[in-house]
Amino acid sequence: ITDLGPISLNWFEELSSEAPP
Amino acid sequence: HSTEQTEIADLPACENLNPGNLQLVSELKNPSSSCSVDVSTMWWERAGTKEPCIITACEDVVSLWKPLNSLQWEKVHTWHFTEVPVLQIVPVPDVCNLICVALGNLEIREIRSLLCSSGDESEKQVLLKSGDIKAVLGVTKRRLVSSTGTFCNQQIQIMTFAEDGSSKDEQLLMPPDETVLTFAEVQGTQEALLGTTTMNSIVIWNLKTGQLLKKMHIDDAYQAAVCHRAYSEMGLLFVVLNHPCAKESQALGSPVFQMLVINPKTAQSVGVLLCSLPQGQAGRFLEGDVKDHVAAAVLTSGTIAIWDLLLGHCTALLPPVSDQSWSLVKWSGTDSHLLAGQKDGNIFIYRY
Repeated sequence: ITDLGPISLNWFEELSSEAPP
Repeated sequence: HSTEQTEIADLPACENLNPGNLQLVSELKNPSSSCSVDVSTMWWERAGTKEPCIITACEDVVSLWKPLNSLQWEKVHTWHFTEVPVLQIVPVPDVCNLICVALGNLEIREIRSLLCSSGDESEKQVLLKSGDIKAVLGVTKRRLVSSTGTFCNQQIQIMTFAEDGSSKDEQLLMPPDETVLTFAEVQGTQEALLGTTTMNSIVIWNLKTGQLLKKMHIDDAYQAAVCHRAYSEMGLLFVVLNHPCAKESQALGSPVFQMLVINPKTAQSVGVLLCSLPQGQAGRFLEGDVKDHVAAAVLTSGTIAIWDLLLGHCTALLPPVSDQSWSLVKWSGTDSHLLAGQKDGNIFIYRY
């Protein structure tokens, strides 16, 4: 699991703010 | 990452499995005259009382059964289909008195909702969608998601039903540049939806905004696997796929389900668990269902096998009953029961 890169508990909110509307 | 890196769950011998994990509760004896295609459960309200009911489907008829007592069931409604055969029942969570069904020959051509008019309790059906439908799934908050067409003219739509199942609201999700084949809910992140594509990718949407959040290519070792369920935990996605590989090896046994962990931020993934059959058991995945932390599969041998995904090993085996192979397995959406179906239409209900 350490090979998977930095983990964010707020991944859903972060990806939603980065993705095109 | 290849399956070789995956941690292999213990392979307990068959005799160590506790047969008491499954207890027969009741049986629907040959409810239909033709071949059974699907079974499901739902809540149905009559005269102000909500009851957990069973839905059975064969190619030309769908029936609703209400409990008479803990052992017996009574058929209360029947919907007939004379033109296009029934392929599957599509349960819609959080809604009462509404069943959806997918109709077609080899591929889905129509999705219909089945209702009863409140006045005379007569059965009616409403065409919700028609065309080249690739995938359909009922999701929480009374929603139904479907994909139609292929990558260049693909449309992914989400319908929201009213509490009584009548009116609906429609919204489009942004399509990926690959054809979507299956959908899966994400336990722990209610507004996230997962999809698998023909090009061996997993995509994530935000159901509220319709945004496509990520497309993640997974290793070709997982090709042709269907995603059954996903869990969002500690910033990671744990994805349950059936194992498409027919090969049996000394080390892996017969793998039936596999679990991948994906970091949705980086799209990196690795296999973490293989759910294999106990030693001495053979068979490949035919069809299956995953609910919470339990996975059930009908195997090519005609046996049903159950895995606890937290323990990581097979917890129950249900061999064919009365020399009839199992053809269907579904977890009940209304309690902790397992519904097991035979080709001739018999449905057995087990407590797990």
